[in-house]
Amino acid sequence: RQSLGVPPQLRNECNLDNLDVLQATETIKSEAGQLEYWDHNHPQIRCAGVSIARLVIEQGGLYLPTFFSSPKISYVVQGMGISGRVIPGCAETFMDSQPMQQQQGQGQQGQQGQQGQQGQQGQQGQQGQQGQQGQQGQQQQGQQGFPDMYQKVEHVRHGDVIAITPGSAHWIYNTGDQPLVIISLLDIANYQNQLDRNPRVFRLAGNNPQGGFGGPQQQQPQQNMLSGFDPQVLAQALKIDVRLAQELQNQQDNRGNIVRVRGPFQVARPPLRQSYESEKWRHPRGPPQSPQDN
Amino acid sequence: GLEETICSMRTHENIDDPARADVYKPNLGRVTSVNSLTLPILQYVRLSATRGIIQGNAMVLPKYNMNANEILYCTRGQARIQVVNDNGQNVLDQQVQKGQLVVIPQGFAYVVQSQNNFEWISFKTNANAMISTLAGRTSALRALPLEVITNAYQISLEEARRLKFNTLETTLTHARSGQQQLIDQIVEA
Repeated sequence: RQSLGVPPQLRNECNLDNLDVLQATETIKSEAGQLEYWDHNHPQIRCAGVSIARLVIEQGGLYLPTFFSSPKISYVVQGMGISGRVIPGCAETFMDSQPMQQQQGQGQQGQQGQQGQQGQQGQQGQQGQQGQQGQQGQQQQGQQGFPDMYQKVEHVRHGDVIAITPGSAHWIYNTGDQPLVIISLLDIANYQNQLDRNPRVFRLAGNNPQGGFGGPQQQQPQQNMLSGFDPQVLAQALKIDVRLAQELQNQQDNRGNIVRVRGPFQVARPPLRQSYESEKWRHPRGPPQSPQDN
Repeated sequence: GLEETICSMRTHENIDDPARADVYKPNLGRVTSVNSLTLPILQYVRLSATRGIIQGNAMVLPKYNMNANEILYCTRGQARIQVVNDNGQNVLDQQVQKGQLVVIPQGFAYVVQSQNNFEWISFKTNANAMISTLAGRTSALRALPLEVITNAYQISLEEARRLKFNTLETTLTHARSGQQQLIDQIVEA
């Protein structure tokens, strides 16, 4: 397995007589941010058996759900946001408080007015619905707009270290007022990566017309996982119509992997701890309250 | 201490016994796995296996192996198998018949559509192989907020709801006939 994917001229890549200061060598721009990569074939990086990337998500940008075949560890250099991970088999423990609006993008006022109204209506509708349990219950409830449910959503902010296991898709949304910058290391020599020593990125959504990173075989355009399936089969698996299945394949979408969210990002999240004690520590306001407040 | 456990350790487990199924759906089929939790010796060899027996109209929902490569070997019948790589390219879309095998690398998504009573054994290169499904009640899509889905695929909230909640199964589902799809499209319109 070790010899897989290692070009012959690099096989003795651990000659470390001289070390270099390395810059990012490749940048892939998206609608609301960019991904910068260090060449993972560089002898010193190859010797370490890793691949390194810097993710920059602009304000209001969403890094689409992505997973890797290797474990990943990241450090938040700047900014703050919320992040979600998919861990198969775990329950959807987070739930919206209000049924979501039928159509996005209405004005706040309209939304609230409607929300109030629809919420009740929805609920009444639902109660009425519950009276009619039966096979359709679930789907009709879907139609009625019951509150959304999903897996855990966490706050991330500068100073956080984040660990992601192989195969676990995660997404990040920038909630702050400055770019969210995250430096990540992919441990491609880790035994959990069962493929070769090329960093492979799997996308659940989004397309990357500029292609992935790292070497010639990665230069072809990157599409999301669903685009490779026959739309008919996809429609049968998801119980949706073929037209919607084709939409999922994002063929015409060239926004890249960090997209701009239009309108409010209505994902329920727990309140923040009181505004990050360490912030206060770094920027004390005014004289200390009492002697022990040094 | 190791010698003692090795000598007395159980070395085999029958996974053809229907009563042992991990996933079972009448008229569709069953799937049974054996891993280091059910056969401890697998911990030493870091391998596991999955046995599948599905009827003619069944589909194994699209999924990917999170931490293992898979070798899928057909023991009876035939099925259409599609495999998609990390670039989202379809790297295999063929019929697999008795006696043939397919290699499915870690992370590559694949779907199996039985064509007549498809039976297989899969060997996985991890003692605790994990999968993540792309459709169904325990799928990755189900774990995402609707907001992420609407923005990711540029679809409406209602479409995102259908995407997320329509398929109730977790592993096996009916592969619907074209007729049914047509009805659906009319209803949609």
